[in-house]
Amino acid sequence: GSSINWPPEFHPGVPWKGLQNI
Amino acid sequence: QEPLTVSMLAAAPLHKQKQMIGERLYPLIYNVHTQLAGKITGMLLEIDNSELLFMLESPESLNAKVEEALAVLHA
Repeated sequence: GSSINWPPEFHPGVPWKGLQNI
Repeated sequence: QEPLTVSMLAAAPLHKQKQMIGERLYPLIYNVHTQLAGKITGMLLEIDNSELLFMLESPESLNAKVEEALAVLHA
């Protein structure tokens, strides 16, 4: 099925990937 | 921990700016919504940096946005 991966989850200490496509 | 400022953010690359804000935002949200803190923080990081900085200094604004995010999550 189509898994919706939103919202991206923030984890402290882990590089934020939510906006990597900018 | 000293407050995050516009100049501190401006010195960092764009993706790193969101990271810096997220590191400040997450613990505030975690205090109230432990289970959903990661997702709520992720949602709020889509907001403009200038507004995010304001929210870090304004618990009322932050709470309002957190409630909005929760409403969207539960929709």
